[in-house]
Amino acid sequence: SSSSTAQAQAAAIDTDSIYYYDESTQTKSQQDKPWVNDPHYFKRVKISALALLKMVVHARSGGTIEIMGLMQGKTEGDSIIVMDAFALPVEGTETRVNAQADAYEYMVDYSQTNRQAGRLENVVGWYHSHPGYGCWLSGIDVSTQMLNQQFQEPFLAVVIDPTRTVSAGKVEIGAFRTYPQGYKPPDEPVSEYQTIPLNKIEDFGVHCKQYYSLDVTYFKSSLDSHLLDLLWNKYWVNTLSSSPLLGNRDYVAGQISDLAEKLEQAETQLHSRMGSFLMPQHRKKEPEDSQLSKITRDSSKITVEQVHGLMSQVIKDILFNSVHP
Amino acid sequence: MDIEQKQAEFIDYFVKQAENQKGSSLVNVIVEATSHPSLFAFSEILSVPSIIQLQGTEFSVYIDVLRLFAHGTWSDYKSNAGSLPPLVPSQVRKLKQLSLLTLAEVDKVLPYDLLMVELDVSNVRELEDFLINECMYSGIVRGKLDQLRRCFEVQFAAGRDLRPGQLGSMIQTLSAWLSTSDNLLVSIQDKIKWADTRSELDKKHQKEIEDRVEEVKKTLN
Amino acid sequence: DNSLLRQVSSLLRRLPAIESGKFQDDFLMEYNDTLLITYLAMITNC
Repeated sequence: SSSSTAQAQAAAIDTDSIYYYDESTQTKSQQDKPWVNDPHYFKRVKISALALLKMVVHARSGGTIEIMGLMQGKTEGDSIIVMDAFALPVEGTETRVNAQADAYEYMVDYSQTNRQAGRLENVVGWYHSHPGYGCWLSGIDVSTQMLNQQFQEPFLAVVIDPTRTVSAGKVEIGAFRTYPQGYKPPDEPVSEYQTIPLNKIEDFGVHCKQYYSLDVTYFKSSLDSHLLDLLWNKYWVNTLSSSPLLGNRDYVAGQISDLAEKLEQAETQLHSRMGSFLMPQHRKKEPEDSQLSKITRDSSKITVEQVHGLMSQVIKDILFNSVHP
Repeated sequence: MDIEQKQAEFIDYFVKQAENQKGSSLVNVIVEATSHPSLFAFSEILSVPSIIQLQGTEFSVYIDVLRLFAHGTWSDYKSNAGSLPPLVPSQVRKLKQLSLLTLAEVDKVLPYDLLMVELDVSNVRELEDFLINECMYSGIVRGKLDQLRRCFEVQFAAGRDLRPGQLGSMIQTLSAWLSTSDNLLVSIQDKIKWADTRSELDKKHQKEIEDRVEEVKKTLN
Repeated sequence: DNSLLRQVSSLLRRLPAIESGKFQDDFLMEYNDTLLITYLAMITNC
């Protein structure tokens, strides 16, 4: 038992060592600026459990309104490590060009107070939410991030979708960095497919080549593990009692309505094409991912989420409602 | 669970008191226990040898009182009031609280009319005051008062002492619950196996189709 | 253990958790809606 305790302690020290902030290493990294010559330099993001929790709770608290905040942390080679996050007193980040401007004074005050309190990490990025429409950067987001990367490197953009988080049962999060103006990125491997609503698809498509996504991983300290266990002990009843079927009704209705519009659009396209009258050699090659196949994938995704919700309801009904004393 | 933790030390206290007393002094212990505002369980006290020895003595009526508080209701007391000693107001309040727990055992939705009859309460205001102040605040019951439908929806009620013969039905219910859960687990595992098998068959089928398409393309070329 | 028996008795009294006509109606409606979505998704797949 003593050797297992020692092993556990060693594992805890290994996990907790990431929390150590080395001022000299960070200063050297700031001086060397390895990201200047390689737009693709940062490839990974490590987010602490605490920062993730705070960001997701903040995003969820905004409801259908976009919220925004900053992240504090450090860099380690080609990874950006996010240790903590704090909310900014702004809302509706997609509705104006520079929503951050309202919070400059707050940001400066907060950073100064943090330093005084002994928190040495700098601001390494910003996060905002896209309630219900996926994790990607809009035109406004891309221009904001480009500006940040010009003057505040290293800087990261994180997008969280709180509505899809509830629907899917896992955190919908994306971390992005933009390319410099005029840079032509090499052909990227296809990123994970996500549903984009029809009213946002243009904004998504125009700017999707101007940024790349980073791999996101998470870490937690030994104290975090203990606290999360306690939190689970307190809230497991609420977690099991809730149902995405009931809580996310509006979102699902919106998704189905969006799907219907996309189907109409696809049908119009198919009818207007002269494909059936052309000879096979004149027929244009079908793109790999036709609109109809995307729609099919979207409908499958919606259905799978609904079926998951129904399964949990049925299981709870059998377990707790079918037994009579 | 909270109510059990709260009354555990009082049960221990009164059991020790009962063990150390004899004869007439036990009567005071019984009266004190049945008047205590935070004690709703009396099986442990009932099983103390010195209490059992009161049977057949001049104080045996107090064992009946203790049994009444362990298993009975206010209506039971009223119908046997002649053979039982008079109760002090705190005992009356306690017995009414315990009567509510008995009613909640049978039905989760308790109409105000039934409660007013069973608890000897003359109006709705008095009933609601009793339910809120004496029952909900003491933690023995949790629920919702529906004034429109004039009923009390019980979400949680503390358990009373078990009556003889109740254990059998409890074991039956637990067994039924266990077999339901086991069957559910088995069916979930079956469904997982079925889904895996279907997925394998679909992949195989898709591969066969693709191979055939390639074959036909080669033949055409 | 009388305390444990009382707790078990209290727990068993809570079953079934919900038993009402309205709940059954809502539950079955939810069930039907999900089955309908599944059916529509299958048609879209085809």
